[in-house]
Amino acid sequence: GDEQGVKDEL
Amino acid sequence: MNVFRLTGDLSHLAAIIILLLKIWKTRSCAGISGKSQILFALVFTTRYLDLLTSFISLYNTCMKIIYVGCAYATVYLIYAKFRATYDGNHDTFRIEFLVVPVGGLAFLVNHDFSPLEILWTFSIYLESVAILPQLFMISKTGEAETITTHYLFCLGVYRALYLFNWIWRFYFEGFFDMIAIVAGVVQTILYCDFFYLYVTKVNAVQRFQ
Repeated sequence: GDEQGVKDEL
Repeated sequence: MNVFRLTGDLSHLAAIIILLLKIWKTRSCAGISGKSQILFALVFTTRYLDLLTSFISLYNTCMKIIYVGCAYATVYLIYAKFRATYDGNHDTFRIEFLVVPVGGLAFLVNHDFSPLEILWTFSIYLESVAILPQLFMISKTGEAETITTHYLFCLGVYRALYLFNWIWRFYFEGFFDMIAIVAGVVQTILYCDFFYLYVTKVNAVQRFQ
């Protein structure tokens, strides 16, 4: 859950 | 992945497919705002640029490709294939009034001042208001076909379910993304008036006014 990490949400 | 996130994604997918099929089956895009659809295509394009830079999961990649593909297919149907049926006279919302401020905001308020991150932020902000041309069009003509209201309902439900997803993730994963949450709340609020009309009118009379 870091702010600019991998974005798994669409 | 939790149940809210999954049903949210499926609701989003349903909305996109409903609209595409409606236009395809009726050979008409009357009552549909091409401008909202252009904005959604822009939203998906700027958000899913990470398809080129990182792999998250097969689910993630497939859904992104489907969303982007359907968005462009919808724009193509409205502005090319069934252009004659496009109700341009009633689709008069000035999208630059959305895109320019949203672009400015994405530059000012973001998690990281990098091109990809700014474009992602832009897409989040833009998605929250992208339906406004469609809602404006309906308020102008005073009516919408039932299937169009189903499309809007699914689209609104999707973001509302994402809110529950973020509440879930906050409690069970300690995750929260302020930009996504604030934009998601704004987006959901924009659908509230419509939700009310949908529940009280659409199921009673088959014509939405």
